[in-house]
Amino acid sequence: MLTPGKIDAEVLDELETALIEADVGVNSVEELVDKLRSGRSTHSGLDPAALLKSELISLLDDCQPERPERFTAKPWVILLAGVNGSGKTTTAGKLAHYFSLQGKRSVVAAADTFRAAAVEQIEEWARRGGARIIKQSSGADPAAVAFDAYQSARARGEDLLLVDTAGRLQARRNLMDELAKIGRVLKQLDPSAPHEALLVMDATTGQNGLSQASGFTAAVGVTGLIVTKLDGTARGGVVVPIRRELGLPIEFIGMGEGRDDLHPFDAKTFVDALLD
Amino acid sequence: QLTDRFERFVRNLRGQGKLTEANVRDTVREARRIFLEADVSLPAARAFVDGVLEKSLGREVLTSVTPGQQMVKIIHDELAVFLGGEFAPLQFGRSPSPILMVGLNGSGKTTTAAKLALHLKRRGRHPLLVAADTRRPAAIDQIETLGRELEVPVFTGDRKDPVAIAAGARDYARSQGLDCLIIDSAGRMHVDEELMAELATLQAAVAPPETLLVADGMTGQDAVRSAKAFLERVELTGIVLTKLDGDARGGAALSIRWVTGRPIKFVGVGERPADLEPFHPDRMAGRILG
Ligand SMILES: Nc1nc2c(ncn2[C@@H]2O[C@H](COP(=O)(O)OP(=O)(O)OP(=O)(O)O)[C@@H](O)[C@H]2O)c(=O)[nH]1
Ligand SMILES: Nc1nc2c(ncn2[C@@H]2O[C@H](COP(=O)(O)OP(=O)(O)OP(=O)(O)O)[C@@H](O)[C@H]2O)c(=O)[nH]1
Ligand SMILES: [Mg+2]
Ligand SMILES: [Mg+2]
Repeated sequence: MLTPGKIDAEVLDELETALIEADVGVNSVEELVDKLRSGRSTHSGLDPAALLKSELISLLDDCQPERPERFTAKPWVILLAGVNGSGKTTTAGKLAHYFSLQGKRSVVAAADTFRAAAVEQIEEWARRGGARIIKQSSGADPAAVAFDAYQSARARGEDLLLVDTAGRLQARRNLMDELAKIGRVLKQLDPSAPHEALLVMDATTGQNGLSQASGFTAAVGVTGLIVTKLDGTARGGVVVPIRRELGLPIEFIGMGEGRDDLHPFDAKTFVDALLD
Repeated sequence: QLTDRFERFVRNLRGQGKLTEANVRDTVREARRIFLEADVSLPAARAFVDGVLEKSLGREVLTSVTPGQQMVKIIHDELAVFLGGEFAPLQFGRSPSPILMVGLNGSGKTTTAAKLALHLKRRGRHPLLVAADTRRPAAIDQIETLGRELEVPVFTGDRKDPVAIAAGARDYARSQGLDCLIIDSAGRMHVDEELMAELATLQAAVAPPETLLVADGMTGQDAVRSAKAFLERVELTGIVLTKLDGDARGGAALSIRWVTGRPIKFVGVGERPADLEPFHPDRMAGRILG
């Protein structure tokens, strides 16, 4: 008869391995499993896997998949940021589409003015998402594009402004300054903007995800995460240490390259996948 | 950094006496933890630590006056050897010789294709970039823009099928006296059967002497899974690890090297065409160990 204090060591080892392989990271895994081993879990039950799942669901569950404060400002501004290739541009299109199903009209700011064909790419995604696009010539100041887009969305009474930014690595000081400037410009237009700053993170990211989260938060006040490419074999477990250390919730997940492949975060589904 | 950590670890183990066999085993376990923190996939970390370190952390360390330092040196050296012994150049066959770029979504294939074009151009070759990604929005615009900036020709063709595009590119290269094709393919999930089959078909049709797996340098545990899956479906002859201009430890280098056995040929260290470097195993070892 198992009790939380007497969990089979072999079972715990298996769970430890599963969590490590899901990118939860050595430190978090040790703390979670030690908690079970020592019977300090606040959940009761006999099955260690179920106990662990309960712990993780409590940790990651934000209890409000559809934020009630969203769209309480007009336009509601969502800034998308993240490292290169994480899925920001694709996600911008998906978000426009997602909110259009709720009757919201979107404007997209093509604020990646650096990368080859970034504007052409987001133009197509804005089209797919039924959103209007604001862009400027290549090499333009991204903050200026964000500024223009805000003014335009405000003038037309649109519900949502999605600001797509260029990929950047948090270790690159000048690029993080550029992102901070975009944030400041939006703040000047609306003191509560950006209302959401979402870090778009590839599910294959390892422990560098923690450095990403803190670096981007320092630059632009990240309010939540979007984990993309969960349709692969990566589980995105680095959100666990990010949640533990920075308190950031997961808002959405990306499950493919199509415009419908975006879902509001559900802790139970996510944690089940983490351990399977 | 690492030396301090090991010295401290070893000091705790030793107490007053000499280091014991058991201490060495504990140290090996500590090394594995360090690898996991550096994002080395668990099976790769185990294989390397158990297979390589156990035998080398022997008597030398037990009798050393600075065992911590000694252990770090052995781990570093073994890791560097494992990551890539002899230098592995790009492989070419008869002109126009194809190089096929493959990998997961967003790993850096298109950017790396352009980097390779510049690299080869600077070495006196005449590359043709081939826009065989027919899926991603503005993928063709992207590679055309990069080609224009480098003054490297880009073949786009009017067909929707990558195999037809590659065939058209080869004919075009011959007619223009271009000696190598850099074929950019669409990003894909290794679990997407349709896309992996498409890739296998493309490779079979092109028969490239060089197929490069382009992998994101900040990949964590998934590195072994995805690299293994690509290896099972297509011939891989080399690896390019991208985005190493960040602060990721880069444990994926060990993971991918271990599971594919293929040489890491280049690393991406930025977004510009010049930001491509030949792989230095010694430097990578130091980076992984932190
Ligand atoms: N399978 C899968 N692919 C995705 C997902 N999200 C994005 N992608 C793909 O990932 C690749 C990169 O997506 P982008 O939207 O260009 O990423 P980005 O962050 O805007 O890239 P940069 O602007 O260059 O930093 C593309 O091939 C997308 O189709 C996802 O959830 N699943
Ligand atoms: N910082 C940095 N960024 C890189 C590096 N290599 C590529 N990138 C960036 O990573 C992002 C994705 O690069 P792409 O070349 O579009 O990647 P891809 O593999 O072709 O993407 P898909 O075709 O959608 O699968 C872009 O923002 C590139 O500029 C690198 O070595 N360092
Ligand atoms: Mg983008
Ligand atoms: Mg590409």
